[in-house]
Amino acid sequence: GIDCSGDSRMCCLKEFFVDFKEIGWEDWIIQPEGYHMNYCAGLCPLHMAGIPGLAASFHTAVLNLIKANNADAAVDSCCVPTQRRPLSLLYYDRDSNIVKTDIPDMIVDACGCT
Amino acid sequence: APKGVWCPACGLSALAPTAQRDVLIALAKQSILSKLHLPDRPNITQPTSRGALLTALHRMRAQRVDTAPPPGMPHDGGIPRLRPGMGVQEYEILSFAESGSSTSRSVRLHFHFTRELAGSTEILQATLYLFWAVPGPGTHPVIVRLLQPDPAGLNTTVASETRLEAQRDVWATLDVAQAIQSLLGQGSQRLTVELEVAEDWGSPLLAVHSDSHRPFVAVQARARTPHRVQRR
Repeated sequence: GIDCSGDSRMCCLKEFFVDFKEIGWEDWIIQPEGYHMNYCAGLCPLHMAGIPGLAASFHTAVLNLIKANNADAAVDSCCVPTQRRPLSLLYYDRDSNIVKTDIPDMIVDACGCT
Repeated sequence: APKGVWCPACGLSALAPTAQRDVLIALAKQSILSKLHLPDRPNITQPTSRGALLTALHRMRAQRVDTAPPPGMPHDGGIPRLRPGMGVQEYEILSFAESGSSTSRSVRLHFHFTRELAGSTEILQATLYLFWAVPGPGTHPVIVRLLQPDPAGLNTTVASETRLEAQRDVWATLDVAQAIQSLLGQGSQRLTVELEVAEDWGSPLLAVHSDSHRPFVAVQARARTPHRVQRR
């Protein structure tokens, strides 16, 4: 994966941190202090689309869906997350109970082209 | 994303930086609330004191150590664990007691569980923690009743009754998983526990009002996975 930097327009990982104190959520979310809502953006070179090796990747289902819905999309490819991890939260619910949970696949660590 | 734009993040770069930031923060709020099955951010009216929370966490850790199998044995507290990365959300919930009606020989405690738990989760384990403040030497029997509302919701019926022996100041535990699962199954969100002592201790749980000995229920739950058809 490529971290976005400078003026590259390639598919890359854009880091974005939401500080719970800044948005007034620090009273009900005990931990952590914020959420790394990184996301993927940028262009995927055309020659990446339809690479034979892709058939073996786990993006095949996504690519097939795109093909099924939009035939000419097959000549393009998307910048998508390739690595994700859970967001662990300790928070108060509406009954002032204390809840700990891990929300799966909430933090993007790397991006790539399908 | 604006119409005609290929992917949700593509239109972002066309916005001004402040507008981008506002869109992303709104998206972050929406995704966290939806994953926690919350319609809106909770308004905290009774934050738990730090003392009560630390005591509860300490008690739970001690309880797990006490019930851990011998070294070398896998330790999962008897809960059927999923392999990590299975993508199923699990919860650990601490619900602290609210005092209900009491007499010189009995006291009622209420534990609330939110609607989000009902219907969408299965209870893996639930333990009631009670601290006895015994008045003196000897054995002091305590009757613990789990009450649940009757179908009309006007009265309560006894779901289970357990007799415990208190000999000294100690934390006692009681398995309440079945009672909570049945409560949630009936759409109720409140577990009521009644404690009654044989002789006149005064209120059997003077400690109810002290932060470091506040009774609590520790629940481990797992989101129900929708029925999936595996295509081979």
